[in-house]
Amino acid sequence: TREALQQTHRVVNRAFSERFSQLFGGGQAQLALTGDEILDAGAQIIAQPPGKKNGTIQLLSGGEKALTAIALVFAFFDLNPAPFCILDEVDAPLDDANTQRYAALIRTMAERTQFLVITHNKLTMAAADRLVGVTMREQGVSRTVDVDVERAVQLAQPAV
Amino acid sequence: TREALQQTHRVVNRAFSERFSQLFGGGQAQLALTGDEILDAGAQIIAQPPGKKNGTIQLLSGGEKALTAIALVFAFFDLNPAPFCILDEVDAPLDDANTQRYAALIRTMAERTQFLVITHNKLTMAAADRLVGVTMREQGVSRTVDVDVERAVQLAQPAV
Amino acid sequence: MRLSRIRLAGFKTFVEPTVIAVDAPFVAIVGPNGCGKSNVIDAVRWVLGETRAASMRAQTMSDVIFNGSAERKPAARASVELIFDNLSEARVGAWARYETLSVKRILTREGESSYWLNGQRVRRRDVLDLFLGTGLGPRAYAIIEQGMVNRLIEAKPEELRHLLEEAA
Amino acid sequence: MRLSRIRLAGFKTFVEPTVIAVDAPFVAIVGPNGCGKSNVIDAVRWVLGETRAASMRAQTMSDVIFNGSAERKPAARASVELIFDNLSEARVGAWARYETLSVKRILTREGESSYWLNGQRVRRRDVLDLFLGTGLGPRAYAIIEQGMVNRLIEAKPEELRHLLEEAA
Ligand SMILES: Nc1ncnc2c1ncn2[C@@H]1O[C@H](COP(=O)(O)OP(=O)(O)OP(=O)(O)O)[C@@H](O)[C@H]1O
Ligand SMILES: Nc1ncnc2c1ncn2[C@@H]1O[C@H](COP(=O)(O)OP(=O)(O)OP(=O)(O)O)[C@@H](O)[C@H]1O
Ligand SMILES: [Mg+2]
Ligand SMILES: [Mg+2]
Repeated sequence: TREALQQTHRVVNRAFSERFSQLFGGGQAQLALTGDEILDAGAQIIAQPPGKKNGTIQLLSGGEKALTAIALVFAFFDLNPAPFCILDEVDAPLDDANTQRYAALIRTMAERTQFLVITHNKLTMAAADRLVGVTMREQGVSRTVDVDVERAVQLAQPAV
Repeated sequence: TREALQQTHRVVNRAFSERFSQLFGGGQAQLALTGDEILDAGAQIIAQPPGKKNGTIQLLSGGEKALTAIALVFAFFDLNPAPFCILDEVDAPLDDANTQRYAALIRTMAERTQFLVITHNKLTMAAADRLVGVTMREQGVSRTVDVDVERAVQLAQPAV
Repeated sequence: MRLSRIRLAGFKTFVEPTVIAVDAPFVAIVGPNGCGKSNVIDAVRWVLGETRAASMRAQTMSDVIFNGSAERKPAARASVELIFDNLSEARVGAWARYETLSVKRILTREGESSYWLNGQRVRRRDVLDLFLGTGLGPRAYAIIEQGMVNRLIEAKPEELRHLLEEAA
Repeated sequence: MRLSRIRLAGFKTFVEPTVIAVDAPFVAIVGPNGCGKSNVIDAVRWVLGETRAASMRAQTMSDVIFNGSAERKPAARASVELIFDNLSEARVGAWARYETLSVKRILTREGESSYWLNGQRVRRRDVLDLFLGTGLGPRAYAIIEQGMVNRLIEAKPEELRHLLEEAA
């Protein structure tokens, strides 16, 4: 129905804008409806990272696109929250500053929602309460091991 | 022509298999032609990382898929080499061991081909001869600065 | 309602019975490429009632059963169990009566499929009803798989509006 | 033939005349998200004769000219120059006569486009001919942009065969 869709759009738009600012440390974004008739309008992501011009998501850099999409994922999650949220390597294209803000936001959201996050990123690992290591010492067979956060970050410092 | 295509396929297939083994530290791969008539056959990537079963690329993990595609890129490059090769963040989904092999292969290939590599990965940075830092201290305006490799890796250790 | 343990046996690369303790607010799952991290995510989707093989990077549902390795024969069946601890939360709604909630799914090589709630056999429908409205249903944003973010970036305006409609 | 410097002015975020020294076998370009790294790659494609705006993440060719910021007006023109040092290499083929090779491209806001080889104006055709057979032509694998690896992974069998045909 038109009202339900408009209400959903309002809620998602506000949450998207808020999560975007938290992840980028500023800036603004919206999920804009193209056209007047909501029932067949398109929805377009308009984003403005701090200090940059407003524009569609296509104009952003690789990492900016990813962080903007993460903000939208969190907005949809806010609309229909679950007891837990699982994220598989969404931080791959992020630089260190954006990764820190991403991890810090998860820590904040983790007060009400449990987060299981797959990552190769040491900064994300360092923000977690607990690390589960998955190993494959025997060919083709997975096993898990508990990993100490400080020890893992230490071990994980690139041996350069 | 059929001969040209078959010859190209032979050369690319051999190079792909070789680069795959170098990047994975073992295993094997091929670019298989589906069907008998080469002029309308499809080409499918069949890959077998060390200790795993043979199968199409779709069955691999995220990082394994990326590393396999990098091997194919290098195979096409080998077929038609240029004085330089530019790679934009291809190492994003790789774990530390695969990143080390990727960076080591580039070092080897760099004896004959100049490599310009965009990366957020400290292990890749540590393997480079020179780092060019791009900054945006003024909103929307890029500038560059020479960065010392050891210093950058040091600075880049996550402040955890 | 907090997920405290994930138990897997015969599911993809987790051929050995494995218990993953995830009883913390923010858990990071780490390990080398191809070691099985995304397989854990597939397992969570599967036990919550997923029926589309493609959503778990499989071609048919039996592809989730461990299909053998150099040293081992294929497994006869796959089973995944999620154990929720509900003691500390306000106990409301459909979940109210449970202190601990175990949801389990089994699939045998012969194709026999079963769902279990706290040790009692139920229908898939009952598992879906239990999670209805908790954000863990099929159209929810609780599980973001590898590559999903890229698809959102590439989504056309009609596809994004479709996501809004599904969520409405 | 080694690329020793890239000079940009008015190209995307490189509004200020900038010289990037890349005179080493293995150069890593680093910096925060959105600072301009991929824009350098677009510049290299552009000066080698790229005509499709989409290959440089633009909608029209004039999109590559710096379009202004909070503090600055849009630039009147974009220029990119590649400087190759050919002293240490065996000097063979089309490149043989050059010790140093400078390839430059300029585009003004009014739409005037020009190509320059060692300071002399040439046609785009001459730049393409110079790089023909050096692996820097349009169908080559010398420049792998962000996301290209993902497209290869997703490529259908017909698309992969098409790549073989292009390379043949
Ligand atoms: N039914 C099955 N039986 C045995 N092995 C399987 C089965 N299904 C998938 N696999 C294996 O699981 C592996 C993929 O694991 P997974 O995708 O979880 O890796 P990952 O840890 O997420 O890696 P990455 O960091 O690269 O994303 C592949 O090697 C694949 O062959
Ligand atoms: N003509 C132009 N004028 C001014 N700015 C532009 C122009 N074209 C693109 N930009 C800006 O360039 C930025 C993108 O830069 P780029 O893609 O090079 O980032 P990056 O360093 O590769 O980042 P990432 O690590 O996230 O991939 C965007 O903020 C975009 O607004
Ligand atoms: Mg994975
Ligand atoms: Mg980029």
